[in-house]
Amino acid sequence: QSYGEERKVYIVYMGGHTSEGVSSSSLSSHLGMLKKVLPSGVSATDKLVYNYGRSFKGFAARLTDDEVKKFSEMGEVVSVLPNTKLKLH
Amino acid sequence: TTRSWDFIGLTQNRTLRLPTESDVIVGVLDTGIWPESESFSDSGMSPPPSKWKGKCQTGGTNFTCNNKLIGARYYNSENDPSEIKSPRDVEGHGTHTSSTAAGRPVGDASYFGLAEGIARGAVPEARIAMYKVCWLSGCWSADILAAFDDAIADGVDIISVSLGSDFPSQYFEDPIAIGSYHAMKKGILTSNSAGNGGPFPISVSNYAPWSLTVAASSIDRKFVSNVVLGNGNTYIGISINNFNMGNSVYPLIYGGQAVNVSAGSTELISSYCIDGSMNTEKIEGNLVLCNYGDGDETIYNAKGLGMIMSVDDNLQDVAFSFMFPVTIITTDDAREILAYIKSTSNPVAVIKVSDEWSDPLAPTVVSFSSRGPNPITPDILKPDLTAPGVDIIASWSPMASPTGYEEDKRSVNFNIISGTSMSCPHVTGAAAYVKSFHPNWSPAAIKSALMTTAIPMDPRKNEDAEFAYGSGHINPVQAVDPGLVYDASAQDYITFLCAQGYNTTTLRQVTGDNSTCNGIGLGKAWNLNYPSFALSVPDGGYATGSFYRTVTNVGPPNSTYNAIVFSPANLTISVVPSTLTFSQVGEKKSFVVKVNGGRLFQQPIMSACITWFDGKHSVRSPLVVYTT
Repeated sequence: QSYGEERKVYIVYMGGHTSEGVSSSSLSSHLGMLKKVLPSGVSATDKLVYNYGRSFKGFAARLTDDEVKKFSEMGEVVSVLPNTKLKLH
Repeated sequence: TTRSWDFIGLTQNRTLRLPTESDVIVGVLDTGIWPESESFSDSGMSPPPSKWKGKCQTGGTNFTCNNKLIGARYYNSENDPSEIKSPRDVEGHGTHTSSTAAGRPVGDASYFGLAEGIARGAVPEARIAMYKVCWLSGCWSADILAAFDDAIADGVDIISVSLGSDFPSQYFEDPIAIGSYHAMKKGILTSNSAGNGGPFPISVSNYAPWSLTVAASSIDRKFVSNVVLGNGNTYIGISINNFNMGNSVYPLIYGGQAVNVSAGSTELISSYCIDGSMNTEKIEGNLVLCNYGDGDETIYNAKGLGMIMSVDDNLQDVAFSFMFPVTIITTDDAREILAYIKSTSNPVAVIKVSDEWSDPLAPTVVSFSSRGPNPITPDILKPDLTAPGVDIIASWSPMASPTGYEEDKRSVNFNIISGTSMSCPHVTGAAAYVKSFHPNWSPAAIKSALMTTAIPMDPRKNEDAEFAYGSGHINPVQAVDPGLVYDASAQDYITFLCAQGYNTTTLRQVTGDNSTCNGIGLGKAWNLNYPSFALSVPDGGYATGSFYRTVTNVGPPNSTYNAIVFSPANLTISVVPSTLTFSQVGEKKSFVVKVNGGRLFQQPIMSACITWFDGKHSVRSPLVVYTT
């Protein structure tokens, strides 16, 4: 894989649930977003690490730099965060 | 813990305890938990409250939950192969923090006989849910966010997070700030450690205004491990030393006398006992005097009998434990010991087993505790308050090394460690205690109760003042009856975020509702209904500001509070109105605090405080003014 094509875990944070409550289809909705961005032939289910849907919206997935850029430009995305390592205090 | 809860007034036989304590669920994001620990026994406990929606993820191992440890999950986004996939704690930290907050009483707890007593948490009847987000490789942000997502939905009441990032981030780029924001929206308070980046300024982490940020301070127990020389002189050392060397004395050398000449080392380098710099043959069978560093592993691996390490006086406020006899002395004492070594042909010494001394200076904020000001919002004072975080004994994973060294194969059920990780669960436990009395209080109200009842700290012992200790030292018993609270709703935080520069589009996404920033311009954070006041001024600027606040009466229906202002001579502070009269519980009254301090140059911190007093309740808020 060339530089930038390596897949790393990123958080795609999409904020809170609307007043209608938790969408039962949040998983399918997030997988749909992933499918739109991933190249054909790459399984969205395989690249999805977490579906955040119980308390807020978003997901974690293994993405390339290009895919991160595409998600960052989406209106419904609040922030795309790298999977950084935090430390015990 | 065997001492810290008594030290802060939450005694085991307190009369103030309600049956509703067992309805409180404490969620802990940490390294997992050791379910077999006596601290998590469910003897006599009823099944979990009906609000509990969580689960026990056994991971195919022999991990089980019970009526005390009601839930456990693990998150492993990077597929860390170093541990079995289970919520089981092989590091020790999560077992320690969980038992500190909510552990059940365990008699005869000790670390090899040290800190002996009944170990207990603040709310022994409360439930614990563990969310394992930290592995031996670290704590990944995707896992932390997944844990928040679950904990909030599972129905926990308080979330405890004793970890953080080394670098500041904007609120919605920080997984803990994001998670704790959504927790706050659901009525769940998050208690966070302030970090161990002190004593350097602006080192505080976890500074979001909707969470509680906890500094670490000492308790009145200090572990002292003295050095006795062959000439009879005794020097005070600080360490947790359980190794009994008996009444004999042992040969003593100076690290600088064991130079590894073939490696090109010098006396100066080997005086720090750096690995590879020393002639190991000279170390074996000796006690070694070293300058401050990581020399303990060098000396241990070279079969040294023990180590006496010198350190600056201001770093002697915490005791560490080691794999063999070690004590930490001052540089002045090290000079005297070196003079003794050089003065005699047969220098000898012994390191004594730790004594537990009473520390009359406690509580003081420990040097390593991270300091404010707040790196993102300078007008929100952080840390919020301080709690015991030095030399705390609590339950431990018997699979984990007690000292953190892989070579240390000893297994313990209790361990003594220090950090803001240890102070955070003290505030978690205190918040759970308040929650058991006031199940309907908002996160901001519980936070306010803990902050405004905190015991003021002495700035003569902490030169960073409020940047070290915030509102002061936690006082959980008084926090149950604070008199007034500074409440804040999710909407109040949205208004705050608008003033911080977040736009309507972003905030609508974050909140999921129709929030708007219309009519709210960029500005200071002075109008968030925060239980403390901070006025940051650019260097050479004018210290002028007005803070608008509203307090809610949670004390007796008919009460009158008067404002008492303490301020240094160069600050003028007025509170308008200066009297607040209430006629019912839940009634709200507003006031404005006006500050004028003239032009300021290079002003580190000026401390003032505003106290509402009704003759019984003292509702105290610190006010700080400083230049950025």
